[in-house]
Parts: sequence; structure tokens; C-alpha cells
Amino acid sequence: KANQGRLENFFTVL
Amino acid sequence: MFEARLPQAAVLKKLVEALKELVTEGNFDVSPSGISLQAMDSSHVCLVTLQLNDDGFEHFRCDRNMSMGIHFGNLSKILKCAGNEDTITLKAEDNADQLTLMFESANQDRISDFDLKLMSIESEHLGIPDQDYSAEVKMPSAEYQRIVRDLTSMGDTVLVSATKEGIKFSTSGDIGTANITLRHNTTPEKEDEQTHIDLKEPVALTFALRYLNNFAKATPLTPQVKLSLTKDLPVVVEYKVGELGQVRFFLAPKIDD
Repeated sequence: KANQGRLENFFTVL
Repeated sequence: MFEARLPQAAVLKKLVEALKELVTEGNFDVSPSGISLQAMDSSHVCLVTLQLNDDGFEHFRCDRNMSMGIHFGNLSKILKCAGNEDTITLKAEDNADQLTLMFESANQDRISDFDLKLMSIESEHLGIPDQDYSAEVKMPSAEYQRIVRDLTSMGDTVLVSATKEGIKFSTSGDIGTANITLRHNTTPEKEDEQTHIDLKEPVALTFALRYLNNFAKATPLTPQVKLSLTKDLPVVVEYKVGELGQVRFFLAPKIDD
């Protein structure tokens, strides 16, 4: 089953 | 000082209604070029960005950049006191701890002002790269709202796949499965009723329906919505706010273990 990704997985935290 | 005047309060009322459940608080960053906001939901699964451009306001003045921490539930309470057709003016002194909202009725026989206490909000900013998306789909916002609402009665997640056949939304749950496909359709005379699918390469991603449903709270803002999809990237659901700017919702996809 797929897990919910978090935004930090995809975008850089500035 | 900061001062921004909008001829219709309805726009701001709709904007705040669209985001207040997703993000309870956030910073309105004001600068001479306008008002912007970037706020994540508490689970860091989705992000709301808002850009309202200075030239979209009837009057806009910002002498120095400011970050105004706002509780959207409280802002919503105040905006409920404004008539849809009221002119609304936002005002704050430099380094103020409150934002003044002034409402004027169309014939100027009723003027009210409300002060909203500002908060100090520590928020992480995310760098969102400019991106060429594999698929960009413009569709009637009411259609988007209906699709995600209908699918929510069947399942918790939706597989969104864009191919040359169209954009397909698929879900499954305890009672069965559902598929809804929208085709590229420029037949309707009104542009607002058309569906445009701009496909560079086929793409399929899985998302939580709960959030996609929440984004549809922005439907009253505008008749069209744009979905941008690329493999392994958050989907962008964008609502334009007339000439004023836009609100964008980013939702992280489900990822395989």
C-alpha cells in the first residue's frame, strides 16, 4: 500500500 | 504603512473560506508588489500559496515589507461582517500588531472597521521550482468539485492519470470501483465550460481525496481550475482570482514503499 508523501520529500525547505 | 483597497469584499471572503480549514494560520507577506502567503497544513501534506498583485487592487501602498501573522478562522469571522458588495480596505502601520479592515457599503452610508490582532507565526518556507509539467488540464471548477466529491463516496484515494485519451480519475473501496474520464473538449461556446488537456507525456499519480475535496472550497472564486501533474511531484490545483492573482494548492502524492 502506498504511503502519504510529505512536502519535504519533494520540495526544499528554505 | 500598508494600505490595500478592494472594490468587492466577496473576493477576500471567498479566498479565506477556501483556505481556512486547510491551514489554520499563516503569514500574509506584504511588499510593494502585493500580498503573498505560503502555508502548509499541520501534517505537511499540502501547501497553499496565494499571490495577490498590487496592480489588481484599486489602491495599494506598502512602504516596507511586513509579515502579518493571521489566524484565518478569526479573519473569517470578521469578513462575515462585510457585505459582498462592500469595498474593503486593509490597513496596518509599520510593525503593527493589528490589521484594520474597513468595510464601506456601495452607497457609502455604512462604514465599519474591525481590528484583527496579529500573531507571531514561525513558518517554514518551501522552495518550489518553476516546473514544466507532464500534463496541464484546465476544466470547469464545478466539474472538478463534482468529480472529487463523487469519488469520495467510493474511496479514500484517487489515481489521476492523464493520457491522450483524456484525464481519468479512478478510485476503489469496500463497495466497488469508480472511473471518471474527462476528454479534451473545446466544443462549448463559453470558454469557462471547456476542458483543455495539454499533454507532454502520460502521467499517473495517486492522491488522498480528502485534500482534493478541500481544495474545491475555492470553487466559488472562479469558473475554471487548472491541474498540473508530473511524475513524483505534488499536483498543483490552481484557481485564478480575476486580475488580482491566484491561489494554488499543492498536494504531495502517495508514494510506494
